[in-house]
Amino acid sequence: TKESAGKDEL
Amino acid sequence: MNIFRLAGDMTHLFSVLVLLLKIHTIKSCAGISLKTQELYAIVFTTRYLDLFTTYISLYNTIMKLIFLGSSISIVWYMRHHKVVRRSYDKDQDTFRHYLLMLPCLLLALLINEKFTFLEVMWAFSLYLEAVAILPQLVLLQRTRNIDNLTGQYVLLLGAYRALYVLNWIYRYFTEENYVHWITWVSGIVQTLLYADFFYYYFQSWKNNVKLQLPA
Repeated sequence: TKESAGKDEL
Repeated sequence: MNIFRLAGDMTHLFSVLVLLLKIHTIKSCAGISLKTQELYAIVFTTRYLDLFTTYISLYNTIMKLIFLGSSISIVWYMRHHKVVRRSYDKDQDTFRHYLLMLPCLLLALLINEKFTFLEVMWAFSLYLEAVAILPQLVLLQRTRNIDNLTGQYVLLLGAYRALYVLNWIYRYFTEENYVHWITWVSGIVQTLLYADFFYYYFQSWKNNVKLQLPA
């Protein structure tokens, strides 16, 4: 999802 | 996942392995800043709170657990292991790292993607990670003899940050709606902090002399 893109990084 | 991101994660993993190798096999933490290691333990604890709320992938979960577990165990070794703790340069490692935490927390309360507990903690972890290397860099400058493993550890950490910047550039051009100002700005600040170290590291490597930072 758009919102969590980036939160998939460490 | 793109190649820069994967390479970034792998260099991060290698940096941790180098440090664990030094601690486990040589039983020494000379030249390593406990202050920086404590900050990293706090960084990963506050960032990975979403382990309990969001599942992204098995890779993501495993890596998070590795970074959490390794950062906490490194702190434990440096503080409590009866042999390792004796090699800790306590008198040189005097950076008042707790003073970095308050401004990071205030900044996270002011600048975040959403004013929720998890988002504020996430922003806090990014701001704190950006400056967490400072005690280590100060210690390197004070330690006259930087051993190879310590130099490689900091080099790998810096490479990990630089690869993440390339990963953001790549994602910005290949993904729609991929804009993350908080991550980017704190990540670029963090990478710039390594610039000076990189410079002296490559100088020493080129001239084939032992790494020494100017006082």
